Amino acid sequence: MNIFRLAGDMTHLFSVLVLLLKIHTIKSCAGISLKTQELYAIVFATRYLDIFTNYISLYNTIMKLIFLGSSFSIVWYMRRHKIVRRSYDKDQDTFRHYFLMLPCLILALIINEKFTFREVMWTFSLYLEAVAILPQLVLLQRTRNIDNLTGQYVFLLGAYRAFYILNWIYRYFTEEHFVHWITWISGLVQTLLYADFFYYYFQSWKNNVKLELPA
Amino acid sequence: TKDQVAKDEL
Repeated sequence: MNIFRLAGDMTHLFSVLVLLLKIHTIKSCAGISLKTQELYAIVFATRYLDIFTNYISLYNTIMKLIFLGSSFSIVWYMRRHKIVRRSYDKDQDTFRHYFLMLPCLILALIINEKFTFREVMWTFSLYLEAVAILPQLVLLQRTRNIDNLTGQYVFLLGAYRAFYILNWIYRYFTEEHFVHWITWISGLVQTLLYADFFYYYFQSWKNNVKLELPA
Repeated sequence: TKDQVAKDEL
């Protein structure tokens, strides 16, 4: 494991913790897209199918359990918790997220490294993760008042993707046989989706004003 | 193997 991978995993972990902190302590999920959270739950469920059959390291297993547990509990909070769900911006969060899943599944059936159930599911999770942030970005754009925690959540997610790209560059030069087009291209697409957000995030930080995305 | 390398990430 290199420093970029670790930094990527940690920013990913912090993003989830920030979100859970917001939901659990403030009892609010205002500004958070349930559509994006449901997509992440599906992403982790389909990617970690091998969690108990393919052991890599204790670190990997624990992190997988954290991401699975946190993503499903966030969805539970937003759908079922009697206080939290009242703060959900249902009318603003209208992205038709199920329509993202079908193209990702078809693409995974066509473009994969091996045509097996596990491999297709794993590829599907990569494609879906690449676009899963879209409902959240649309919601951010509609929300006039982006609170700090929501802004930090999306920033940390974007940072996680950026670190993963550095990790792949590092691994490409330090390891043999490390060419994974599917992972790289879907990862790059995913990171580029954050470019616009990053621009406005740094602008607001530099000028010390509240984050607001242009409509 | 190649597969192992891809799957060791999260």
